[in-house]
Amino acid sequence: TVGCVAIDSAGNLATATSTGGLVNKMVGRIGDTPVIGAGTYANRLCAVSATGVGEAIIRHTVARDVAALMEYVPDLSLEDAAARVVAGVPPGKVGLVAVSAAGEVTMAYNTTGMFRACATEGGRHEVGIWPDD
Amino acid sequence: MGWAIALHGGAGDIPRSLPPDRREPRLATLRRCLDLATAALRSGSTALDVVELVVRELENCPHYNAGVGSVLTADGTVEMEAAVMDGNTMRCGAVSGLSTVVNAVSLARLVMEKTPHIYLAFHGAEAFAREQGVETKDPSHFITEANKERLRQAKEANRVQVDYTQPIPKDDNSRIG
Repeated sequence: TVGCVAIDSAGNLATATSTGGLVNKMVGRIGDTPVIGAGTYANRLCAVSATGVGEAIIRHTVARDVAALMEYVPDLSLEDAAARVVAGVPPGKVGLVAVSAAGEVTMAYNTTGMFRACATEGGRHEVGIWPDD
Repeated sequence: MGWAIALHGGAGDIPRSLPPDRREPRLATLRRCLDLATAALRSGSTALDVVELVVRELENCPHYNAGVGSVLTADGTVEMEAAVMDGNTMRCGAVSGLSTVVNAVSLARLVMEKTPHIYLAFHGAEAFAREQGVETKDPSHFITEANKERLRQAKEANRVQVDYTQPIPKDDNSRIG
């Protein structure tokens, strides 16, 4: 699975995710990626793209939950919202990238690693796989 | 606040022993996508255009599980899916079950922009792709030798596998008779 989230200079947020799914999946199986609110979601507060085991991500409506926490919990940072959602999904099953209307960026996962990269106008620039990259 | 971008190429049980020939091409693609995206954002591109641009690049990289390089179903076929969503308008588009469309993410955006629906799947999505004239290829275009091997391993282990799951090491019964 691959995905991208962005906020542009005008403050617009967007997300996109694309995948081949799971190895050896049944024919006809749908994963989280195209299920809006599970693997892919954006509103005026944040944009989220998730990856991992689709069945777990759908059950936990991962992308929408991050946005909902941002919407209903005052002053919660994007990083904390993402961390809470990821912690609620069984270990080894989810990773996500997200960006907020305030320009925050987070890349959270409960797997061994996640191929990830981010950059901000403020100068943050990361490319990594494992937690200590 | 300014612009910001984040992208991923999949999460999973990625072993630290991942050999350089499988690690470096993926990291190089991430860096290239980041450069493309930051240049586009600096020049005023919209967030929606940028996320589509980046995911197309990742779909076109055979090392990632999307587009060419998609993992295989139990039947050895590809069934690709994608989604896009625009935060301001909450407009969104999604597709599933694609076997010939080169960039599923762009078809998802066309569903969002050209239809009254959010989600098209399988033969309906394929028909829409032809109607919209997006690039399509024979399904064999998306199937790599590496993913044939991964499917074989998954079948041998009788498992469905998420990205980067490592094959279960054989327990060598010969040692214990």
